[in-house]
Amino acid sequence: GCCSHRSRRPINRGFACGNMSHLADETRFTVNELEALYELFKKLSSSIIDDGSIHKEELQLALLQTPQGENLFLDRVFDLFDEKKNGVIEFDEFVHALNVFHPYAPIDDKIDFAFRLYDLRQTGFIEREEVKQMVIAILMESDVKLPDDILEEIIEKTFADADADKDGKINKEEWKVFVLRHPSLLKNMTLPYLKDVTTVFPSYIFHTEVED
Amino acid sequence: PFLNAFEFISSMSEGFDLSNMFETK
Repeated sequence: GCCSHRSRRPINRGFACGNMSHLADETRFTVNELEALYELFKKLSSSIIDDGSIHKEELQLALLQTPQGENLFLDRVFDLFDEKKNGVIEFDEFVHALNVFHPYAPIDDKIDFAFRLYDLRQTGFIEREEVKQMVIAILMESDVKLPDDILEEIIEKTFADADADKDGKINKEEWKVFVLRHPSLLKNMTLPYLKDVTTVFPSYIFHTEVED
Repeated sequence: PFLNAFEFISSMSEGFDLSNMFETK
């Protein structure tokens, strides 16, 4: 196990071995895979401020290749990773969130996570205004102009499809029915990399000392 | 053709694409 190496060479500096096996118990990852993820975590968490936590700018740098500027989606992803709401992502939070993105994670967990991403104001509903805000944000990001009436029509049709009780907002049940009919909406919720994180990233294996 | 707003958001938003995280050098 990982603890037997502790006296010889320090591994997972900043994250205790016991915690590693605890994380392995509560997620789909093995201790080996967690060690590989820890290498990734160390890389991300030291890219700007080397303090053992991922700051929003660091996540932004990793996902958008720039630490600057506002990004609605990045903010939501960061908020969902930051379980403790202390403004940084710690390793256990990183692992908990990535666990949902595991190819074998339950689809209900993915559906729920996606719902929370889109529920910008965290009201328990995805509202029209929120969907509109996200579409507009993407149009701005990609410098695409779309006439207002076309935008309204897209929102209108989306809600006609998703908002079964026609109250102008999508609740969790409606969301579930909707995404199961449009499974491609969950594509972003699965990271194939996570299935075999230790072999997909041989450079991480180099630092890994645990054998299966 | 009907463009689903969520389809648009999930396929276009880089901030939601965590795979980028694994491509950090």
